Formats: sequence, C-alpha cells, structure tokens
Amino acid sequence: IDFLESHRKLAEANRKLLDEHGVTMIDVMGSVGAGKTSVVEQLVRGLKEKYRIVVLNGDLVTTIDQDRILRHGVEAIQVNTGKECHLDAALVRTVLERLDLGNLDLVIVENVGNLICPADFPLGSHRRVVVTSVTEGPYVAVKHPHVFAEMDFVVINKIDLASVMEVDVSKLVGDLRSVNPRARVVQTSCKDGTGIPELITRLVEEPRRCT
Amino acid sequence: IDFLESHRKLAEANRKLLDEHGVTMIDVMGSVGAGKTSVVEQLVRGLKEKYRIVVLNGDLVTTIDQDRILRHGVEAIQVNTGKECHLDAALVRTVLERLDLGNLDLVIVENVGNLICPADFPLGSHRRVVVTSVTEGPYVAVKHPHVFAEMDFVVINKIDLASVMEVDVSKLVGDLRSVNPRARVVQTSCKDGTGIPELITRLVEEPRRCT
Ligand SMILES: Nc1nc2c(ncn2[C@@H]2O[C@H](COP(=O)(O)OP(=O)(O)OP(=O)(O)O)[C@@H](O)[C@H]2O)c(=O)[nH]1
Ligand SMILES: Nc1nc2c(ncn2[C@@H]2O[C@H](COP(=O)(O)OP(=O)(O)OP(=O)(O)O)[C@@H](O)[C@H]2O)c(=O)[nH]1
Ligand SMILES: [Mg+2]
Ligand SMILES: [Mg+2]
Ligand SMILES: [Zn+2]
Ligand SMILES: [Zn+2]
Repeated sequence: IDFLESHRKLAEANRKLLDEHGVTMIDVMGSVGAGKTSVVEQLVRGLKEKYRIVVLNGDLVTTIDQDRILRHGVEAIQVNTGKECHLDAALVRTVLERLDLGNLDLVIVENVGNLICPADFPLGSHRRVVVTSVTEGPYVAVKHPHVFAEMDFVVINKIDLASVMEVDVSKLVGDLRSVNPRARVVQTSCKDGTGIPELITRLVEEPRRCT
Repeated sequence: IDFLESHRKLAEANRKLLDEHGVTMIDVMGSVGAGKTSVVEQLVRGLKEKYRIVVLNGDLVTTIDQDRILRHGVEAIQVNTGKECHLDAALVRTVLERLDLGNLDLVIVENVGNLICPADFPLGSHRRVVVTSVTEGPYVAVKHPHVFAEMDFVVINKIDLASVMEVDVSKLVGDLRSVNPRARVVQTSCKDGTGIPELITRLVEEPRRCT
C-alpha cells in the first residue's frame, strides 16, 4: 500500500474521530522560528475564555514550547519525534485518544519546525495553516509551491521587521496568491499584536459559526 | 543494507573523488532563509580572485539562488530535488562527475533550506557548516542537538538584528558549545559584512594552508 496513501487514511480516521465529538483541529506549520508558538500563544490568549482548548506542541526533543503555552493556563501536550522531521497522523492519533474529546472544542497542533516535510503528512485537521516570517526572505512562496498549495491559511509573521528586512510584503502576498489562489493570507506581528484579532476571527470564529 | 549506511558509503566515495583532485568541498546547511545564499555570496566575493570555485545551489524547484551566485561571475549549478527535503550524496555525485575537478580548488554546496534532514545525509564534504539566524529565536541549538552535533562550523547570521529580536547571542553561543564543544562558531551579518573576513579565514583559508 502506498506510504503516503496509508498516512492519508490515518488522517481521515483522525478527522472522523474529531467530528464525532464536535472538536475542531488546526495544524500550524512553518519553518524553524517562523513564529508558530508565538502565533498559537496569541490565539489561546484570545480564545481561552470562550473555548476549551488543548495544544499539541510538536518538536524533536524539548518541552520549551509546551511550557510557553502552559503559562497561559491552557493545557498543552508535548509531542516529540526524536529525529523525525514532521508530526504524522499515527502519532497525533495516540494523543487524541488520551484526550477527553467530549469536553473539548479546539485542538491546536504546532507541527515540527520545517517548511517542507509536514505538508506531505496531513494529520486529519480541519484547517492547515503555515506561518512564514518576513525574516525568511522574499522568495519563500515561489520556492515551496507544493507546500503553500496545500494550505488553507498563510500567516505572514514578524511584519514589524518587514522594513528592516527590506521585504516587499505585497509582492510576497502576490506570490502566495499565484501558488495558492484559495488560501487566506493574514499579516501578523506577535510582537505588537497586529493582525491577531483578524486571524482569530477568520481562522477560528467564522468557520465555527458556520458548523 | 542500512539506508543511512549506504548514503554514508556514497559520501565516502565523493570525498575520495574530491581528494584525488585536491578539491575542497564545503556543505552549507540551514533553515529556510537563514542566510545560506547570502553567506555563500560573501564567501565567493572574498575568494574568487584567489580560488577556482564552483557553487552547487540546492533547492526544490527554482534557480533564484543560482542566479544570485552567477551575478558574482562565479560558476553556479542549480541542483533541484523537486520535493526531497535534502540533497544527498548520490545527487551531488552526478554533478561532481560533470565538473572539471582537475581545474578547481573549491566546491561550495548550498543545501536545501531545512534545519533537520540534511544533517542525516552527509555529502562527502570536508567541512559541514550550518547557518542559523538570530531571527529563528534563542532556542535553536537546544532544540536540534543531533543536527548541531554533526557540524564543524556554526554561523550565527543576521546579528545586526539581535537587539531588535531581543536574542542574547552569548547565551546562544553557550548552548551551541554544550551541544557541540568542537564546533567553531562565527557571528556574521551579511548586511554589513561583520564576521565575514573571520569566516573566510577560519572556514576556507586556514584549513587549506594546512593541507
Ligand atoms: N520581531 C518579531 N519577533 C517575533 C514575532 N513572532 C515571533 N517572534 C520571535 O521569533 C522567535 C521565534 O518565535 P517562535 O514563536 O518560538 O517560533 P516557532 O516557529 O515556534 O519556532 P520553533 O518551534 O522553534 O520552530 C522568538 O524569538 C520570538 O520572540 C514577531 O511578530 N515579530
Ligand atoms: N538583516 C539581515 N538580513 C539578512 C542577513 N543575511 C541574509 N539576510 C536576508 O535574509 C533573507 C534570506 O537570505 P538568503 O541568503 O536568501 O537565505 P537562504 O538561507 O539562502 O534562504 P533559502 O535558500 O531560501 O532557504 C534575505 O532577504 C536576505 O537579504 C543578515 O545578516 N542581516
Ligand atoms: Mg515553536
Ligand atoms: Mg538560498
Ligand atoms: Zn522530512
Ligand atoms: Zn527530510
């Protein structure tokens, strides 16, 4: 059986389990240090009064990201892969089975810091988000078209640094639209909070209201 | 035969081919946008009068990085993997075999933008360098110990942004020394040229003088 096909089946099974309990899962991907944890921190700050949330922090070996989420008084589980460069549906399944899904609204997964591999391993989430930062340079979208093509949302983070990096954000947005016309693009700064209310609305609140 | 073991054997064969012709090969790794191409640009600017150089630019699909090197009047070959998240020794071998190694001094390889996977796939280089940037945050070393443990050199790039990122570079250097006591650490800014003369001396000129 095709390797990627079997992973897709596992992802479908995860999605089914989540839907049975009315739980929404969001997969947050992005390169090392793009701002995944910072974005998730901003999301839980804005949503924890209204939704019951668990965060899954994917990484190789540390618990640093889990600790950052726990400080917000939100449950966070560290999901370490050792050396594997991406989370996969089977690993996420083992965590989902330990959760009290009947008493949860939202699972936010922070994937391993890697812009390439996680895109090939869907987890069964309702929404796939990639966080890219202006500090990665202006060509990220055209250099990773098959990655961005898979995404529902693209967060362009660290926009407070766009001018010092001399990155033309509108050109980057244009590139993103050509590799993925349907993806919603939100510009954020986790440093000053720019774009976070918009992200919360479009990524979490609007879709939930429709279901 | 073990998968990683067979790659190691291919790497050894590459190294042997290079040594037969007295060519030094340097493997430059690092996450998306860390500054690999910028560092290589700075290296070729400083070395092209003195050494016969070819650059191999690894990526998924574009020729953007090759074009940047060609603009310096240095030969550059684009080595695209399609979707594979790292260069490997077999792919690099096919390129080495097309080069006039007898008339070259230095091959610089820019690996695919990915901090995790390339570390597991040695290419047969004489020196393995990872470029990390302060914009990736303060925990890169402790989060990727097996990667940094493999390296001969670590370049901490974009140090001109250290204060706006509020990253304590000396703490990062300390973390690097604990995960890899033998690695040489050089701090650079490709924006203002800081650290580049030191990098050229320690990475290229000093080692060559000993052989
Ligand atoms: N200036 C600025 N810095 C930011 C912003 N967002 C995050 N950072 C900083 O960027 C660094 C990396 O942020 P993280 O949230 O740890 O990124 P990450 O993607 O979770 O990193 P890994 O999980 O290690 O791959 C940290 O030093 C953050 O403080 C932003 O919008 N602006
Ligand atoms: N401020 C600052 N920006 C830098 C520095 N070095 C590189 N940059 C910028 O960082 C961005 C990425 O640099 P690149 O050299 O393309 O990085 P890379 O590692 O080759 O990127 P990929 O090959 O796409 O993974 C570009 O916008 C560069 O101009 C530096 O020392 N300081
Ligand atoms: Mg993180
Ligand atoms: Mg590059
Ligand atoms: Zn991978
Ligand atoms: Zn990989």
